[in-house]
Amino acid sequence: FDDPPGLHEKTENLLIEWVNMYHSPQAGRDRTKAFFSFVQYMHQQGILKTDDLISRFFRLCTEMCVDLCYRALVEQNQSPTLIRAKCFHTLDAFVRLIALLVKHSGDSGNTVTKINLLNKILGIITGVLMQDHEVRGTEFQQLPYHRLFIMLFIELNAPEPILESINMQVLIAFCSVFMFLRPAKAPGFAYAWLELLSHRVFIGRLLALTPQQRGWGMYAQLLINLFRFLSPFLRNAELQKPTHLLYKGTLRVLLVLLHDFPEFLCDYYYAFCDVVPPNCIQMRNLILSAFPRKMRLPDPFTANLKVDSLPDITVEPRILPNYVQMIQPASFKKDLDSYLQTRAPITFLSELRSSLQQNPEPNSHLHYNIPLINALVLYVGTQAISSIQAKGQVTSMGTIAPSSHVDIFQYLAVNLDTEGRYLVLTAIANQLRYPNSHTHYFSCCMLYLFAQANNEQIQEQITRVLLERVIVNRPHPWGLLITFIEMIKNPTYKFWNHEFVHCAPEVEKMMEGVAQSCL
Amino acid sequence: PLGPVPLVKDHLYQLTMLDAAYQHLPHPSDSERLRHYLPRCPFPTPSYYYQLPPPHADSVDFFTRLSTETLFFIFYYMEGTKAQYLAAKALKKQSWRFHTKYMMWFQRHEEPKTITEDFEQGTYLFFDYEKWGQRKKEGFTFEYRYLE
Amino acid sequence: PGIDLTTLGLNLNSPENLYSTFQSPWAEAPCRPQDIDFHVPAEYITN
Repeated sequence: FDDPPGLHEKTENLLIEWVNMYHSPQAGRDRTKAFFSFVQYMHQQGILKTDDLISRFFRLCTEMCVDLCYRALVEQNQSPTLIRAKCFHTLDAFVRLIALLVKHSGDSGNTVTKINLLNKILGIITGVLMQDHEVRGTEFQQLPYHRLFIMLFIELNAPEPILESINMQVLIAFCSVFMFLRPAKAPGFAYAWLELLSHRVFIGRLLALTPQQRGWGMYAQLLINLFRFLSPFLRNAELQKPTHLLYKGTLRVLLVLLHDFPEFLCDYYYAFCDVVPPNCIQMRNLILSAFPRKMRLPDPFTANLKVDSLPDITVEPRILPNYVQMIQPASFKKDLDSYLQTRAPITFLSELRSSLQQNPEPNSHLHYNIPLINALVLYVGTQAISSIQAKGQVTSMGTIAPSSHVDIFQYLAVNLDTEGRYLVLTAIANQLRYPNSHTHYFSCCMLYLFAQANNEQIQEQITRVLLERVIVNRPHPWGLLITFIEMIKNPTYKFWNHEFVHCAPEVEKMMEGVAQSCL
Repeated sequence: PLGPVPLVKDHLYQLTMLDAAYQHLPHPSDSERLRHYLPRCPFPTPSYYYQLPPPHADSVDFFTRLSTETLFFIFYYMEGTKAQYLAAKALKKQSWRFHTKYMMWFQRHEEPKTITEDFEQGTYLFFDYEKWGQRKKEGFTFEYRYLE
Repeated sequence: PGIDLTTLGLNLNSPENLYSTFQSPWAEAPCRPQDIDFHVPAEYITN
């Protein structure tokens, strides 16, 4: 609003002038020569006089670039290659101007000026995008914004000393913008957004090159927003084409992460499983299958595999989000800790179900608070491991019970309804990953619940929770396989005697098929 | 128990916007610099054609086995890409040198007795600079002439 | 049952990193060398 009179024309002339200078053969290697003379010109035009004018200049430039693209996109019978060449002719020049201004603003040592200018400009582009997204609705086009963001990111990540010195702040600036433009906020930009997130330069910087893994937390946050967005659509098993493409694209990105950065998935699996819908079995298996590259996994099908004697089986895995904080309210956490220590208050168990039904996910039609269940299960398990170790014992079927920890799991298994029990068993199964102390404890816990179950329905549901994860396409988490194999192989569990294993010919056939492939 | 759920208003709006966005997906070249001379022109080849590049196609060894003309073509037409970089490395492995002043590749036959600023003994690659300047592919020939 | 993840165009057995040639979440194949912008020496910018 209230652009000073004549600013629009002045800006348009400046932009046209810069684009011509940028593309002229005399512009010099990276247009630095052209840039310095253009900055003089901007000064003469008074554009750099105040912060407000600079902001208006960049907003007007962004809007002009966007309008140019919309005009090009509606031109009839133009090949996509030609349309893009026309759009990028201006967009790439504008990106270079921004990059040079960021690099050369303030003296070379003053990184604050540079980053402030970058944040301002990214904020302006984001604002124009959001307004465009809102005003145009389904006519919105991602092309100009996607190009601006990715080319600016690539330019500001070029191997130059001045850029290296501000690289972490540049990454933070872009991650903040992408957080703001997450698919739930700008669904019309969702495909471009995932393209930006998975671009080789972006992944390389955030996950590979930034020291001390300082980009991992930001990248995890972005992925969590992607899962959150997909969740309600994936819950409805039949996916329409647009959602299916986004889902498949997500799988590709996760496969790249599984292959190149398995430790990243190991660290953040918990946060991802909190938001991946429980029926997204293969995607969740993919996340849970990650294991540290330096680790050699023993073949889960090895006969008489001695899990207890594996070197890594007592190692505590790193879990990055602070899941303990998820156990709310504080009074519930206090009672929980007290019960674990002293099995008092005895009412704790009987109130447990209603505690887990407090404020379930909005719009989810669920009756339980999944994040709370996930946090409770993991917390009780880690407390159990500590108390076993405190007694100088090792985790095994013989040492996990009797204990207040297993009391809680057993109470939940026996007293919750189908939905609640499914969620608890899912939370336990989500811990069955690569050899570590959690995998070991929760594997014993799952088998213990199966062996001690006082009715077959619980055993059937435990079987379902494991089986649905085993029968999907690969990959399968190591901990899942060793638990399932133990359950169907070890006569202690009398698995094959159960009615539900033979309840229908196709079920029996499938069970045997799975058993064959496992054994 | 976690079967499908009816989508709420927000989700329906998101789905509508996603459907619209699905009509104009970003293209991989949107994340790459403009290729003035060899823009991507994806052409649907019969499925029995190779759809993927041969394995290790992005290694120097693979490029070293390419013909010199191919390497020159890659070097001059795929500027600023990894292909150009690999072609340059392969040319050097084939004992070509790059003359920065004339932006040309040349091959020395023996260590020159005197090296002048402009010309060194060896085989020079000659090509039609005008045609090259206009990116004319037809008639774009490489001609080797030994320079005494 | 999910999908066969080996059919998504990623060479999952590659000893090298996949991200450096990852073309796009919608692409059925990795980048080719001519698709990847590279910081070549300035002299190579001959056009």
